[in-house]
Amino acid sequence: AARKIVFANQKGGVGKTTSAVNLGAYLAEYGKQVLLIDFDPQGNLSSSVGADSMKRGAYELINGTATSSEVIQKTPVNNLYVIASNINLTGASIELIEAEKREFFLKRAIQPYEQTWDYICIDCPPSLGILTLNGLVAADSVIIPLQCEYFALEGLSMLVRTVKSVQRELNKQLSILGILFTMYDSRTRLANEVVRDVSEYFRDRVFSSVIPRNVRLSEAPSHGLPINLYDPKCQGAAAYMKLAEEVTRRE
Amino acid sequence: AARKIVFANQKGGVGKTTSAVNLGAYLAEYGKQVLLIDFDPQGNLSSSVGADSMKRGAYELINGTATSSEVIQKTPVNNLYVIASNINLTGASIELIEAEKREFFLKRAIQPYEQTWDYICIDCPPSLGILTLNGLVAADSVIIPLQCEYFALEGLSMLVRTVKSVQRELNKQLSILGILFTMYDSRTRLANEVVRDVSEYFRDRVFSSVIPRNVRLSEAPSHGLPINLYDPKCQGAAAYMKLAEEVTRRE
Ligand SMILES: Nc1ncnc2c1ncn2[C@@H]1O[C@H](COP(=O)(O)OP(=O)(O)OP(=O)(O)O)[C@@H](O)[C@H]1O
Ligand SMILES: Nc1ncnc2c1ncn2[C@@H]1O[C@H](COP(=O)(O)OP(=O)(O)OP(=O)(O)O)[C@@H](O)[C@H]1O
Ligand SMILES: [Mg+2]
Ligand SMILES: [Mg+2]
Repeated sequence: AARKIVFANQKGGVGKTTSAVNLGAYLAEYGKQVLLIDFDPQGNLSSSVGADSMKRGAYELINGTATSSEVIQKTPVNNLYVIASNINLTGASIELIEAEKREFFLKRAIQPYEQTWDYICIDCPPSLGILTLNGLVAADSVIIPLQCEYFALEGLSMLVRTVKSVQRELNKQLSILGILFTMYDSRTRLANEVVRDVSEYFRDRVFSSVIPRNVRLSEAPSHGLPINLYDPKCQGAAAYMKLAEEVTRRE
Repeated sequence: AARKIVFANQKGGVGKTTSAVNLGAYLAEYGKQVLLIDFDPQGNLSSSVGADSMKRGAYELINGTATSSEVIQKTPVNNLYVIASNINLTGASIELIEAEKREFFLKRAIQPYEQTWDYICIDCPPSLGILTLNGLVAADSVIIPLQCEYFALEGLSMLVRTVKSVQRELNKQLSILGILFTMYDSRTRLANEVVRDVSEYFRDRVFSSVIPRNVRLSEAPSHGLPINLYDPKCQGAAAYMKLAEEVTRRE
């Protein structure tokens, strides 16, 4: 059955989307069947792979008004597919608040897909609201992208507390697959302090792969391509390739 | 009466908090009486000025369970004060959803302060949810921090649409004070493309001050100091000083 990974961090701009799309792309290059799900109304994951956000997508998936062949789109990478987000998803976070079992919509919706895919990667918005909770309940593991900055460090304890309460009350199988340092610049003292402090505290739950700050990673989405197609020789690509190896080893 | 400025952008990590605290600090240095309001449950604005997040703050402000002297804290900068956010604010976004006139809580709560301050600066979370809507309704102008990256550009039209619908339905006085380019790195082609495209479209609603990427800005919050106290000679400080001049000229 599929391994379901959710990318979560309420701090904004830490590399959730960039990590979901590029880890997904390298897992697909290794021959894994990978499904990306864009559960952020911003739709950045969808545009990272050039998906059509006018088609039915994540919103129609959770309210059952579309079939799987209607919501699943191909991407430019073999073995990599995507369920895009569209503007309807914005309304879902208000609609879901009042629904019964509101945290289980995504989990129920992806159950039929579990046998067909090797990996399902879920991108979330920068909040601990109902869309992210759905992602944490649907997944069996969470990757926490962590920008090597002070505010990102501050938010980590709130995030870990939320993950623990989801594990206790809503999803016993959820585990932290790892903390992923992103936009790391070895020349800055702050980045080295953050890496040292977090590694001491979280030990083996920190990925040994560290994603450097690399402008090619921020250019790729404007071409609708993951980094393995946009610039496979750059440092950012090498780092996500190494991460994909590490994730498959942790299976 | 106070000029009320809200810092809004649903894209995460674009410099909302960094801009609110540092613009506020330089307006205070010019002798303006400035009140910062942290309306983001992450509490990054509060920690940027070393505020005590165990005290009553923004949540107690909107539900009327605290007096002004209980919620207003001093900061290390003369003339600069803050109403901090605390963990209670996380619950507010769920509580407010079901309340009557849910977008007007902050506007009503700050009315008694209008005569005592020259500027009230409101920081919002990375979403277009109920907390940001309260900020847009309470303010008379909005500053849109815009990271010079592709995803930030994508989200701009959704944000401008939201501002226009708030102007039409909830707050006729709301205007866009300006778009502020942040984390600008003149060496990258992408940054120059974003600046060119946005300046062509928004013309005079773009600030001439551009905030460069400058590591000193990301170090300052770990010391609980705005940049005018942490490193007043760095490029980031000079850029926010220039922005403060531009904002006071637009009065
Ligand atoms: N390693 C990196 N080096 C340089 N730029 C990066 C890197 N990772 C991400 N970026 C850029 O930084 C910005 C933030 O990254 P991204 O959008 O992936 O973060 P996010 O956590 O998904 O944001 P949000 O909280 O808004 O969903 C984007 O413009 C992205 O292109
Ligand atoms: N001009 C700059 N140069 C370098 N780093 C910056 C700059 N502006 C902000 N930063 C850093 O980038 C990160 C994102 O900035 P900030 O937290 O202010 O954005 P935000 O929009 O408030 O984020 P969120 O969406 O999570 O509220 C922070 O770690 C901050 O210290
Ligand atoms: Mg994202
Ligand atoms: Mg912020």
